Amino acid sequence: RISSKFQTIFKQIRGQGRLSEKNISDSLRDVKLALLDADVNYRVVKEIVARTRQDVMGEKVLQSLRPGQQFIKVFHDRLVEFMTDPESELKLAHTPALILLAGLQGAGKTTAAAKLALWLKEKQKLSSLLVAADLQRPAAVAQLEVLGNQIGVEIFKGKGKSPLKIIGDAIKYAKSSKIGCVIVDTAGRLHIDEKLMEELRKIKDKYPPDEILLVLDAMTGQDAVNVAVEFDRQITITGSILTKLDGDARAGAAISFRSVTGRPIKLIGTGEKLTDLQVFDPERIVSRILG
Amino acid sequence: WLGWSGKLDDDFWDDWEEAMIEVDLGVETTLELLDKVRGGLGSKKEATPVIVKERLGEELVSILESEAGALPRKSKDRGNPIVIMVVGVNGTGKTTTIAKLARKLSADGSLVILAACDTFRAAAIEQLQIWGERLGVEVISQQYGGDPAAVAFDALKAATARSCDYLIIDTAGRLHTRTTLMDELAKIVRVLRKIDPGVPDEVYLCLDATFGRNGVVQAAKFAEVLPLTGVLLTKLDGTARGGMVVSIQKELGIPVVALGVGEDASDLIEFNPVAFVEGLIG
Ligand SMILES: Nc1nc2c(ncn2[C@@H]2O[C@H](COP(=O)(O)OP(=O)(O)OP(=O)(O)O)[C@@H](O)[C@H]2O)c(=O)[nH]1
Ligand SMILES: Nc1nc2c(ncn2[C@@H]2O[C@H](COP(=O)(O)OP(=O)(O)OP(=O)(O)O)[C@@H](O)[C@H]2O)c(=O)[nH]1
Ligand SMILES: [Mg+2]
Ligand SMILES: [Mg+2]
Repeated sequence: RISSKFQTIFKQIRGQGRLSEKNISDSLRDVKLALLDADVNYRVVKEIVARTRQDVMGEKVLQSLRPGQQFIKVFHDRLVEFMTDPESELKLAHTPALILLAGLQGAGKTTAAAKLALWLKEKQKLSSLLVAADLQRPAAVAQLEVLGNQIGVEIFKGKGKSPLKIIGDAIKYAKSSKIGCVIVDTAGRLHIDEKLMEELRKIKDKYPPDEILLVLDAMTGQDAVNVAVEFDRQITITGSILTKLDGDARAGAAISFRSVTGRPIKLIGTGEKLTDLQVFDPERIVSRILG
Repeated sequence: WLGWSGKLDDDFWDDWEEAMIEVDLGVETTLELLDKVRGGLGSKKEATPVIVKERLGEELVSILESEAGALPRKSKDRGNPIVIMVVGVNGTGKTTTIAKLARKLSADGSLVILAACDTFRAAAIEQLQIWGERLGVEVISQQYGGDPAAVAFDALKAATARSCDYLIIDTAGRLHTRTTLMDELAKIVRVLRKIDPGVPDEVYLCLDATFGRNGVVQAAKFAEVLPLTGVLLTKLDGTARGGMVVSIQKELGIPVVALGVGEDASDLIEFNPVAFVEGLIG
């Protein structure tokens, strides 16, 4: 649907010798509506449209357009450029490396933790310790245990009620057992829950992670900016894992996330199996969003 | 608060467009309602920001009131258990909301029983069992990997034999794009109807308030294979407002029945259109 919208918008621009102000305004309005339909946040869309208008008016775009070249291709490429980040690989400097997963309830953190452990094992020959630091959700520890058993990765279940203490003990254990990476699964929490956000801050301050990844559901709508801004502001995330991309949500949340945090999306979840984890591909996500 | 400069200028209407899009009402509904209200404003005198807000509110409430959504109440003359099935995509809060429903429905002494028909996801059965223990509600379950329809069948048999008032069926999260998994849900319904052709009484679609437009697609797809009777909108204790339910009611006639506002069993409130709209545009 959107792709045909875009095709018509830019068909009007292509093949015209000179763009009129009206062509540009109409086309930009259609771009705006198409991005909003794809769940990109309103203010982010406004910014994108304003920047595109500047480029088009400033003739930067038009001059780079060869006759017949579609404007949509230029817009698409600009967006891919925007979504690309040289720092999109996992940076695991310490021994053991420490990865902290955080995010809203139900985003896919526990599943992502296990997927990551399998990923590191197969792609980087790095052993992991999965830390069950969600002491709140019923059977959360059991869930991680089942997943750990499926992939032959050890689960650390601490003693006591403090996630902070459990993480500290897990790191000690990983060091003494020569495990390469500690992956911490945390309880889902709202970005506006002061107490739980402070719990994350304390973890981060006491045991500085190599990666702090916001696990974000690809179906998230306008609220993505609120979640992204607040998690980044409070615990300085290093990137995101975007989950449930095996659905048909347009995933405009990806653009919202990138726009308000400047952080890279590092990995994507593409299913419920523990093998369903892939490297983020900016080209594919932009094609999906632009339809 | 919209920075009214004394007239309803472009900025004023842009601010409303932004406010409505940002609560996930979607472009189509937003433009339609703004056009309607703007067009309906008579003389310059009656066009004030307060009037605009009132009119928008009225439009939204009238959409949400067009189909009443309420939790079922077992009547004296109903013999068999009322069957409630909860479905939806992964992670929306189905299992937790079922615990909330169980607590609410058993508050007046009604006998509630739960069926653990998620036989797939890691620790799904244990999760529901813990809720059952906390609430003093029985959970019927079988082994992982088993046929969910078989669990549902046995659960309804048991619920009927024990004269339960309500049977609530938990199902595995699934994307509406997976045909085999959607067929699995239809099969549960067929199998239940072998026992009682009148069930399920309610089929609730659980939707996460943080969802964007895909929530509307989900509703349409689940409605293709199941007799959806209502929406359970969860996680409204966050900053998302769940505006997608307006499109769902408008386009599919499916009402919101209850709202999830937290992670405890008591965090469920019955849907009230006026209060909900206040949350959307208040
Ligand atoms: N289709 C699909 N489902 C996924 C994906 N990632 C996770 N899930 C499912 O989403 C649901 C929630 O996943 P969890 O890992 O329990 O999410 P969580 O963030 O740990 O949840 P909380 O701990 O309650 O906050 C489960 O049913 C998972 O199987 C994905 O990439 N695709
Ligand atoms: N803040 C908040 N969290 C909620 C609400 N409802 C559910 N949750 C949380 O959301 C997460 C997922 O809930 P579940 O009940 O496991 O969701 P589900 O739909 O059964 O998940 P799957 O079976 O894996 O598809 C849990 O951490 C719940 O505590 C709500 O209204 N508010
Ligand atoms: Mg979890
Ligand atoms: Mg569940």
